[in-house]
Formats: sequence, C-alpha cells, structure tokens
Amino acid sequence: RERSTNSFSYSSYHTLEEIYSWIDNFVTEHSDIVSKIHIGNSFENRSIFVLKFSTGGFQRPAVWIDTGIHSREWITHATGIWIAKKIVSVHGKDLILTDILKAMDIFIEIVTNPDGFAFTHSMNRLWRKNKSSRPGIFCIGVDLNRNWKSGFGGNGSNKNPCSETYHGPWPQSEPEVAAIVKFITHHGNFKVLISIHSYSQMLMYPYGHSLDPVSNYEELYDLAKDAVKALYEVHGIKYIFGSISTTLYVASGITVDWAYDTGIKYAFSFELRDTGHYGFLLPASQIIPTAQETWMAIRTIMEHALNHPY
Amino acid sequence: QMNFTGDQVLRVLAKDEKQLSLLRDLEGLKPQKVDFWRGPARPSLPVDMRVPFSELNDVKAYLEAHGLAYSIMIKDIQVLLNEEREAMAKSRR
Repeated sequence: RERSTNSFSYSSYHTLEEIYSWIDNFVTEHSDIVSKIHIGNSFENRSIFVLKFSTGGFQRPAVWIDTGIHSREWITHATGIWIAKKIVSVHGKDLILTDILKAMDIFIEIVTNPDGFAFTHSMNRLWRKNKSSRPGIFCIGVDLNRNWKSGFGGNGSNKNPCSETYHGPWPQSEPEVAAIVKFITHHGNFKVLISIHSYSQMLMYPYGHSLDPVSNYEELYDLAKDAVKALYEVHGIKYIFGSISTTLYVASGITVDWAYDTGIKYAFSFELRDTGHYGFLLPASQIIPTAQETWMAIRTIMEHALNHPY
Repeated sequence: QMNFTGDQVLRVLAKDEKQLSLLRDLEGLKPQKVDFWRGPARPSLPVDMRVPFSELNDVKAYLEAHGLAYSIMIKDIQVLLNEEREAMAKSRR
C-alpha cells in the first residue's frame, strides 16, 4: 500500500484501492485544509468519498468538481487527483487560488462511479455505466449521466437497459447519483458545478436536454471562451465550446442540467483530450499535461464565480 | 479481464444527417456489438466506434456499401490495453 502521497505516481493510472489509500494519506498530510467526507455508498456498497478543501467558515459558497462518472474515462480520475494535489501545492502561492479559498470551499469527488471503475480493472476496461441490477432486467448498469431529474427519460437517453445510455428506472434511482443530489441539496450553497468526462476536447454548459438557451447563456459562452483560451495556452490543445445540445447532441437526465435547474448558474461539463488517436485509452504519459491544461480552465471558471457572487 | 484482441476503433466522418442516421441504425443492427465511443452527433464531428474483431468485416462492408468514409483510429485495442497494464505495473514497482 502507498505509504505517503510523495511516493504516489501522479503520472500513472491507479486502481480503486490505490486511489482510496491515496485519499487517506492526502487528507492526513494536509489536514489543515483538506478533509474527507463520506457521502454515501454505491450499488455494490462501496464507500463514496468527497474531498473538501476549506480554510474555515460555515457553508461557504462552494465549487463542486466530479470525475469518473463514466468509469472507463480513466484520464478523468487521474486529472482529479492531480488537481487535488495542485490545490494544496499552490495554496498561499497562487494569489487567485488563495483568494478563491478565502471565500469559497472546493469539493472534489474523484471516483463518482466506484463499482464501474473497479470493474474496469477487474473485468472490462471499457465499462461505462454503474453496476446496478434489478429483478427482471437482464442487463447490468445505468448510465449515471442520464439518471438525473432534469429532462429525465427524454431524447438522448435510452430506456433499453442494455443500452450504454440507459437512463435507469426513475430519476436518481442510482445511489451514486442520489448521494450527490442529497449532499449538494443539503449543503445549499454551491455556486459552481464541473463534471469532468473524456473524450473529445469540449467545454460545454446547459442545456443538454433542450435546444433552448439558458438565461445567462451569453455569460456562460464568454466564460467558456476564456476557460478554453486558458487551457489552450498551456499545451496548445484546442477545445470547442458551447451548450451541450448545440455543440454535441441532445442528452437528457444529465448532471449539469440538474445542477443548473437547482440554481447553480456556473455548470460545466468537460470532455478532456484524446489528441485524436486514443479515445478512452489515453496513455499515462499524457496524464500530467492533460491535468495541467484542465486546471487552468477550472481556475478560470472558479475565479469568475469568485468575482461574480450571486 | 475481457480480451479485446483484434477489436478496432473506426473513425467515421458522416457527410450529412442521412449518413448519421445510417450510423445510428448500425446500433440497432448490431445490438451490444458496436460500442460508440463518440456517438453520431452532427456532421462536423467524427463518430468513433469500437467494433469487435468478429464483426469487423460486416461493419466495414456496411460502411462501404453506404459510402461512409472511415479510418482506423485504433488498430488493435488489446495492444493499447497491454501497454497500459504494463505501465501501471511498472509504476507500481
């Protein structure tokens, strides 16, 4: 087992056990600013943890970042881990991040779909969904990014349990989704939600379930443009950006639509790089450059939220 | 662990909406065979799909019969998976 985060390789992929062990070491080593919150259990009863970065205060305006909702997208968990380390490394040095943490808390859920992630290591590297099963349904798993209440069951999701975009029997039927809904709703003061996927180099905002623009779409368009520019300046990776339904396709029951409808005005979904060749099998050598560029985009979004309180 | 030897990822560039719907039909023709890594969205975006080795000839014949231009994005998935696993083992060592 990893003895400390210093021996942990941030430029490699890791198993669920290694990541959970890293989380414990990380929290121990940075207990002044980081804590671990257990927000629930997965369908197969694995713990679901969130890292909280806070410099004090109560129920401060908060930023939510989740990675790994689709288990085969390994680059996203690795990016989440690197960003967590980055936050504690630059706090007190990076003025923007330091100001953000003076006024806001940051929550990162690194393994949003632990059952699916464990399954990609044990049986099927290309598994996407969770591992839920129900009597009478002969296919396993629900697409956790189709199980949210907003637009549930609409176009861009599938009622066929064998489909990769199966939306599940009812909204928030999946414990992995219900745990996040409960946590964010109970907290009540989230201002930013960022859900990180791969791949195809896009930064998108609501809506996915409708072609109608959200009320602050100009602001989100400009913010996405700034974030994508900040990302490009790191390693020259080009992203496209816009609303999900007009940039990619109509998708219903997705995280960012639920977040937006819950009142989180700055809701974004990343599709990280694959540099056009690797799809979900991005080599580990690209973990750090991917995380570095993604961090600059996320930092841009958080800075905007800090300067535009609501 | 499932083995993906010989499975390929094909990148298809659909010219128009009609060709996109031909790709969507493929999911129905080959249920649980064709795995869209990037689903059919709009003509300006590529469609990436993983095709099991056993279905490759059929799927390529379907694409060619309908004039759908494609390239091979990943020639053998298992090769990349083996490299990934070796890299993890090396890092652990």
